[in-house]
Amino acid sequence: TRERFKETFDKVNAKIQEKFPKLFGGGHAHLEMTDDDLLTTGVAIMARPPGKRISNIHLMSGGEKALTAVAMVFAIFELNPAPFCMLDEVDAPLDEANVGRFCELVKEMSAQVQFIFITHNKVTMEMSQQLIGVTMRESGVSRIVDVDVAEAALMAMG
Amino acid sequence: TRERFKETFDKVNAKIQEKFPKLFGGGHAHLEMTDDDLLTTGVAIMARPPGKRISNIHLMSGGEKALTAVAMVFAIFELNPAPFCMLDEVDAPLDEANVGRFCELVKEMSAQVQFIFITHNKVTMEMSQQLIGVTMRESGVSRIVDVDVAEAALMAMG
Amino acid sequence: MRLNKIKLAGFKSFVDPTTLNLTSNLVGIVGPNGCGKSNTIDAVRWVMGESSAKHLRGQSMDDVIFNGSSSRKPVAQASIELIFDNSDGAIGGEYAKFNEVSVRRSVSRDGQSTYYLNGTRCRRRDITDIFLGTGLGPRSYAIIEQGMISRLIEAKPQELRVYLEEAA
Amino acid sequence: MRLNKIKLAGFKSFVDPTTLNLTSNLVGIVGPNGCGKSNTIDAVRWVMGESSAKHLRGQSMDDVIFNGSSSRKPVAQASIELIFDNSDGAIGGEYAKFNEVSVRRSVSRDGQSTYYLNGTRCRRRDITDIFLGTGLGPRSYAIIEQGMISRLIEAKPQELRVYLEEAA
Ligand SMILES: Nc1ncnc2c1ncn2[C@@H]1O[C@H](COP(=O)(O)OP(=O)(O)OP(=O)(O)O)[C@@H](O)[C@H]1O
Ligand SMILES: Nc1ncnc2c1ncn2[C@@H]1O[C@H](COP(=O)(O)OP(=O)(O)OP(=O)(O)O)[C@@H](O)[C@H]1O
Ligand SMILES: [Mg+2]
Ligand SMILES: [Mg+2]
Repeated sequence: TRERFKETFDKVNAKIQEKFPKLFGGGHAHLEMTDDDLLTTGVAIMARPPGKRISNIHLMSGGEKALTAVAMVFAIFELNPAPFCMLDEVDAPLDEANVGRFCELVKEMSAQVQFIFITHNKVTMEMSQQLIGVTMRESGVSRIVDVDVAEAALMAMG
Repeated sequence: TRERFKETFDKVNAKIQEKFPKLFGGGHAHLEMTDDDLLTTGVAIMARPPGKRISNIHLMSGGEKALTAVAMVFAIFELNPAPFCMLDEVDAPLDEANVGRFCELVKEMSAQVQFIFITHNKVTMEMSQQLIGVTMRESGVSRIVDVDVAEAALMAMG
Repeated sequence: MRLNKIKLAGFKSFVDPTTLNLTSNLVGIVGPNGCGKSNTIDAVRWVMGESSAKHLRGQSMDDVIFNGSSSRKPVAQASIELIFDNSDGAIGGEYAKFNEVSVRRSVSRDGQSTYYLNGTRCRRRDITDIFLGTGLGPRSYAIIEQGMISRLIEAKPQELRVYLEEAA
Repeated sequence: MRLNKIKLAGFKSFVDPTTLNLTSNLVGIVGPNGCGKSNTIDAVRWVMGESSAKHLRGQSMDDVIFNGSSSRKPVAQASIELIFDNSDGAIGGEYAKFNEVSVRRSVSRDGQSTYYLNGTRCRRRDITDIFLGTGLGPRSYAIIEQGMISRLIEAKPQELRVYLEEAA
């Protein structure tokens, strides 16, 4: 229905405006409707990293796109906030500064949400309070072991 | 033409069988035709990482897919080997052991090919003999500066 | 409401019974490429009622059962169990009085899935019902798999609209 | 044959004349997200004759010209020059005798591209001709951009066939 879509759009739009500057250390992002008709319009993500001009997400760099998409994911997540959130390697294309801000936001949200994140990134590993290592010592058979960050670095060596 | 496609297929197939075990530290990969008709057949990449069963690339893990695709890229590159090869962040989803083998293969190939690789990965940075740092101190304006690995780690901090 | 444990057995590469004890709100899962990390994501999605094999990176529903390795034979069934702390009563209805709620799904080679709530057999619908209002479910944004970020990035305006509508 | 220098001016975020001196066979390019690394890839592709704006992450061919920032006005033209060491004569034909071969392309706001070989104006066709037999060209596998790996991974059998045929 028109109202329902508008309500969802507005809520996610408000949330992405809150999340984006925390992830980018500044700047701004918002959602735009591509059409006047609420029943048929598409949705576009417009973003402006600090110091840059606003553009459609499609025109950003690889890492900027990924981080903007993370802001969108968290905004949609908060529509219907679940008790936990599982993230699979969302930090892969991010530079260290962006990974750092991503970790800060996850820590902040972890006051209410349980985060389970898969990562190869050492900075992200360091923010965890519990690290679960998965190994395949025996061909094709996964086992798990609790690890600390130093051990995780070794395990990443495969 | 049928002959031309068969010739290309066979050459790339031979090359991927050579590159894959170097990147994975073992195992095997090959190309398969999905059809008997050389004019219309599709091509599938079949791969078997060490200790695992052979499967279509689509059934592999995120990092295994990426590394198999790198084997394919290098195989196709060697059809018509150019004097240089530019790689943009192909190492992003790889664990440290795989990045290490990727670097070894690039080093080996660099005897004949000039590699220019964009990366956020410290292991990859360490294998370079020259590091060019790109910065955007002034909004929207890129500048470059020669860096050593320690400086690069700082620059990655944004 | 919090997720305390994930128990896997016979599920993809987790052939042996395995328990992930989640003792904190910031849990990292690490390990080499191909060791099974994303399989844990598939596991949680699956037990919450995912009914499309391709959202579990398979072709048919029994693709989640361990299908053998060079050292092990395939097995006949897969099971995933989630154990929730429900002392805040967020899982409502008849389970609101339980401090711990366990949700389990198992599947056998014929593709037949069986669901259990606190050990008692139930229908898939009962599982999705207890998650109503908790933000959880197979397509919830609580589970962001490898490749979801790229899909969002590449989404055309109409596709992005659909993502918003599905999430509402 | 080796690539000695890449000179950029007015090209995307490289508004000021910039020279990348490549002094080794293992050159890493590093820096924060969005600082311009992938733009150098676009630059090399472009000067070798890329004629499709979307392979340069733009919508029209003049999208490669620096279009301004909070501190700078847009400029009127973009130029990329590649300087090759040709002491092995790999670049053949009339340029075989030159130890150094320079390939340059510039474009102005009206979308008109101009090509130069060793400073002399030429046609785009002359550029692609000197690269024949060297493995280079805008669609060569010598340039693997961000996202190419994913495209290969996702390729259906028919698409993979096309990649093979194009590369031959
Ligand atoms: N039904 C099954 N039976 C046995 N093994 C399976 C089954 N399904 C998947 N696997 C195995 O699980 C492994 C993939 O695991 P997964 O995708 O979780 O890796 P990962 O740890 O996420 O790796 P990456 O870091 O590369 O993303 C593959 O080796 C695959 O062969
Ligand atoms: N015509 C143009 N004029 C000015 N700036 C441009 C132009 N085209 C692109 N840019 C800018 O170049 C930047 C993108 O650079 P690029 O894609 O090279 O980043 P990157 O260093 O590869 O980052 P990542 O690590 O995230 O992949 C963007 O900020 C974009 O605004
Ligand atoms: Mg994975
Ligand atoms: Mg880039």
